[in-house]
Amino acid sequence: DTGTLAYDLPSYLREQGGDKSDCSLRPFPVSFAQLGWDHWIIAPHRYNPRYCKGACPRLLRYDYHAPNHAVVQSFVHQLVDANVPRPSCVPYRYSPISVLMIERDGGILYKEYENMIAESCTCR
Amino acid sequence: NQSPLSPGSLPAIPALPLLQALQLRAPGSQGWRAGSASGHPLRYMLNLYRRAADHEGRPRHGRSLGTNTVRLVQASSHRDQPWAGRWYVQPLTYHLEGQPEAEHLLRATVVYLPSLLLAHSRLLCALELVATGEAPGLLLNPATRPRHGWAEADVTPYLVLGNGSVGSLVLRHVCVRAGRAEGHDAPVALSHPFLLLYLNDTRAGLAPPVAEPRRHRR
Repeated sequence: DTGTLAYDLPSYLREQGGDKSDCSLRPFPVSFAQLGWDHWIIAPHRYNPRYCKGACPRLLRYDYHAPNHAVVQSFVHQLVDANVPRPSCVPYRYSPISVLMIERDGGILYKEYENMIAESCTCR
Repeated sequence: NQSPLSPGSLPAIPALPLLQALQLRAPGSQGWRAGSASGHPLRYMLNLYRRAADHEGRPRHGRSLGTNTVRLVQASSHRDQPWAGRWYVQPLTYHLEGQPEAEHLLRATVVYLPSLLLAHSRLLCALELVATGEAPGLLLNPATRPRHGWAEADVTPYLVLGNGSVGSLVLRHVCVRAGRAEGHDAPVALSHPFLLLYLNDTRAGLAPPVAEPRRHRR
């Protein structure tokens, strides 16, 4: 019933303003000592995997790269059955990091692991 | 007090390679510290790392090593040979058994110091491949001959023979002292050559190797 949607547009538009609680990428620098891996990982000293947190807005903006399924699920949650959860805020794009490690036999190992830093978020 | 899960009942989900590495390669943290790797090999790998990645570990674009894994292998401990007059000849064996099958060898080099400045003289060093059943002995030539610092000699052909990779590489580190005698034997053992294996780890979760940047031949 587009009438109600149009009627309710102001609150939708307000929401589109990007509420702080919206799904977004947040920093979380962590050291390998905190992860308990510093006795064998010698570089990098700092690692910021970042994470996605926040509610997925009711009208998923294009820049969320949300699949059609998430758009439908969002409508189902609002218009049909609130027991169906809103889509979740999860990482969309990642980038790798390189790690320098000490091996058990005293060797030294350089490795590039993919998908170690979240670069953007999406709703799914 | 659940009875411990028998391995058979655990879901056979392949752990992430990083977690696998943690489980398989992470030396037990019982008093084990990264400090056990030290000296030239550690400094060399830290420099290699800084060339390849920034301070947050992100691989630098265009400066890639051309692969996702580089392993430094140190020579197994040989008794250090005494000097014979001006000469120093040290046999070195690099054991390669136990390399993970998922790591495919792309290139192998031996890194060593062709010359070492001492107080009253200079050491000139070379690497000799020791003859084995399949390959004759020969003197190794470094790709570049820097006046100072490390040289890398390619040994890839001697690591991959017809029947797959060899189990070890045996070299001789030969040095001669040019100039006046020193009051004591030069500390050559500090700069034992070490082996670098450039590998492509084919397990999921490892960054696919980037095509090696084109090297402009001078």
